[in-house]
Amino acid sequence: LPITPSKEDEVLAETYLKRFYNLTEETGPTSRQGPSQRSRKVQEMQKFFGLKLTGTLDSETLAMMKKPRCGVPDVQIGH
Amino acid sequence: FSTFNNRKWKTNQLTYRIENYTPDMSVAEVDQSITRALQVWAKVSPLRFTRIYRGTADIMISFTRGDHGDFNPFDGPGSTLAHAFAPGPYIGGDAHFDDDENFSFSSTRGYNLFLVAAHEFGHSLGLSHSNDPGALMFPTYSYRDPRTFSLPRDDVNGIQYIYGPNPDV
Repeated sequence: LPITPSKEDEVLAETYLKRFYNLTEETGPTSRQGPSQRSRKVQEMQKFFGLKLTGTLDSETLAMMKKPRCGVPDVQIGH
Repeated sequence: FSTFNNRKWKTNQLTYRIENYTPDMSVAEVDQSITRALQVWAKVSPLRFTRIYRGTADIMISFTRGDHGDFNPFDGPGSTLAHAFAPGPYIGGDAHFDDDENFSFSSTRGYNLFLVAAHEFGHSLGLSHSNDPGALMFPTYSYRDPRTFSLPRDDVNGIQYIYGPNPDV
């Protein structure tokens, strides 16, 4: 369902994506083309968990982010 | 299943050491949970595990909380339950359990240590997260009865892809 995430949910998502999907701080001018890095990371996460690829923090995505889990990143990042 | 770029142990004879214990369970319960969790993988692969009580083991097991010196701090109750490192020297293979969680032996309250440990040891042996929701290596915790647990096919395929099947079966 489309929802407006609370401030807490935004913080949770930010922490989650940084930790498990290598979301980095975006600096410099904002690109006018294509989705944001955060949206791409949300999609990456949604794809991994077999969720609908919306690129936004819908209720299913937030519910998955709130589940207890292993601390190893889902996407392996280089050393 | 997926792997850490095929990182694996060069030997099938691995050692493990339990460095400390959680207050949530008795020593015997922790020992049994850890031993069983390793046997889950030994049953379907050529890997064999020997416990040591001093010195550095391939798989060092500890209960810890918050910032514990590996640049991957735990986050208090809930969310992250544990983590483990892919095969390798030093911290490689080690498994850390967040002692801000409530671990259990056989009840459905808290997080079953056997299930969490079996997942983490999958990482210690070279498996990354699976996107199969039924797999042990799926990243989120879900309770299943430890008494009747059998390693799901995706995980068997993963460990046998890395190390081959159990030659004794």
